[in-house]
Amino acid sequence: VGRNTASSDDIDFDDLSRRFEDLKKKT
Amino acid sequence: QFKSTRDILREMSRDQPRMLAALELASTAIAMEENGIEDHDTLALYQQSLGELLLALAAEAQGCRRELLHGEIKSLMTRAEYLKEQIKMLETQK
Repeated sequence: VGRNTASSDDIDFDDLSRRFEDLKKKT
Repeated sequence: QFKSTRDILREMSRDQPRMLAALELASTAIAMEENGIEDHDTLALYQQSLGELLLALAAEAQGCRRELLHGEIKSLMTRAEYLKEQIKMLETQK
């Protein structure tokens, strides 16, 4: 129950965004 | 399994040209990396692909495609982070 509702979202967008921003920084 | 996930996603994304294009970019980046081209161009392809895929994920409704896309993004992110580390190491050695 609730698996298909927005409140059960298990995606950590903050983490993905942070990793993506790190990736874009110059080496 | 990595390839098949991308193939399934491609099949499920025929209605989304931008997502298809981003998946193609990811395939190109992986092919370049596997051919030993571990440079900024390959990293740029990963970045471009991930940028589009993250936008697609944010807009995607709950369901199978969303879960597959999430898994694909995590795999690509890990590959890109590893590649960036490799590039950094090579540049440090120079």
